[in-house]
Amino acid sequence: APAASYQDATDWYRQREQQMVTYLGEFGYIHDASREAGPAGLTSKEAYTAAIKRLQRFAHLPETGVVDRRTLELMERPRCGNKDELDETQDSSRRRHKR
Amino acid sequence: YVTANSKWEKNDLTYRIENTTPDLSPGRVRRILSDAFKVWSVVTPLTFTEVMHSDADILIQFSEGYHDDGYPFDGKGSVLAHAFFPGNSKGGDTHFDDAETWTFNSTDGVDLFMVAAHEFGHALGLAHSSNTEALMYPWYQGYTDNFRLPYDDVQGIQTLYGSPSNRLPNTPRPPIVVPDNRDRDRGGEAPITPRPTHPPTKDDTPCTGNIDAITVIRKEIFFFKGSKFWRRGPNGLAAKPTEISKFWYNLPSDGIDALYERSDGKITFFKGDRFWVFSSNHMVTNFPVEGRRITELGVGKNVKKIDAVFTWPYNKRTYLVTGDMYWKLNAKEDFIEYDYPRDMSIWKNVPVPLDSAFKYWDGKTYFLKGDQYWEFYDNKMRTRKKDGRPIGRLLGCHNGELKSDMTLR
Repeated sequence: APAASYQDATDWYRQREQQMVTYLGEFGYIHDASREAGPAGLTSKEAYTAAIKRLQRFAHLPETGVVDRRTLELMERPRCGNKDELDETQDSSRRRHKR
Repeated sequence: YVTANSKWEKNDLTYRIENTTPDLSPGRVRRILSDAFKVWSVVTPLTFTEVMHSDADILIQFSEGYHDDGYPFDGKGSVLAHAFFPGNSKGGDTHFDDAETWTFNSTDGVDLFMVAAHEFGHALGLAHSSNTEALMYPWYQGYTDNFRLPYDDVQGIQTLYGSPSNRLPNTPRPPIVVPDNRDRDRGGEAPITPRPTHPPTKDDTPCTGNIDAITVIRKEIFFFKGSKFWRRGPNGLAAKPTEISKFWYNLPSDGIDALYERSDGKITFFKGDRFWVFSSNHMVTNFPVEGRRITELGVGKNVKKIDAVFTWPYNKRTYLVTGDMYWKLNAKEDFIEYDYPRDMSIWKNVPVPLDSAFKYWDGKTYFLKGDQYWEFYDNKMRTRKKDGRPIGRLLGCHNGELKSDMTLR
């Protein structure tokens, strides 16, 4: 539904963005350390956008990098609580190594 | 498919169902879970045997909200269940959110068979697959009649355990491969060892470690062990240790678990499931002498004590630590933030369970355990060195004794 005012729209978007950060952290798209330090810390805007894109790629959605309608619908879907992306510190076999 | 970094190093696994959901009869739940294990046993050499009263590799439970593993459930919808990758302690354990309506072969709720089969995939060492056809795809896809394990999952599990013809002779093997780190992989946790008790003896100086609590109050470092505390300021060590209860009246006389200086200058002490707030060395007005329960701060009812509390200079927020979990207090320091507890592995290389932690004069955070301490490197979210350093260096000890003339670095 169209927002009643610009302020409503901004509040709505901020709320969704906060939900998105929580979701991305909970399911491994933002590293736990970044999640603790917060958006002002270790997670840049670029990293946040890249995390949304990784989620969208994993779920086979268009990689828009923003919290769009399809992504919001995906977040509403019931799912397993385990992470989708293993932190590289968790999975040594997937780490990059120098030759 | 994606595999985790641990697998079971034996083929014959046991599981125990600790409780069932009221949505289905216990007998039905047992059959569904048994069938969910069969999904994996028919394509691998693995066998699964239910045990009733003995220890088991995989513990299964239905629970709601916070349930003592650092990953609280979120009520109906969204997260349905989770499982830990193979490992010791919690490894393999599988938890279902009992706020869901569990069903079998019906659209009127969440199908227990499909979710259990997925979760057991994690319990065996598979992570989430991005293949939408796969059982290990993270989003719930509803129930399927005559379910057959998709090819992606068969490939994944056989990468770990081989096909049924690869069955190993039934000889005793080491039970599990334990990852050499305890990162947040739901693959087990660091062993929890009880903190030793410290009867006050003449030889029991802080230099031997096992500090109960430590903090800086008005530029003096206070460290607590047993019934006493020591204080060291910029001019050196106070002459003698002091009995806690003779300085902070009405605190338990047998020692404290943790303390910190709040942003308003008051001091909060933790002991067991209680906390007290002092202004200087007097309890704040109208604060109950017996203390308030830590559940009033929002931590779970089954948390029996706080191991450590510290204010992290990076964001000036206060954290409570118990075992392998931690909580962040809100800005007013009167309740925990949403989305906690979290797993202590986020604080990379910090050992658990901690003895204590604090923010030092130098603006850095130090974690203490046993006779060692670790300095935390905020920008990298890890300890500066993986190994701890002797605690005596931090407290100003020389040859195992506190030196009064030593000033801290």
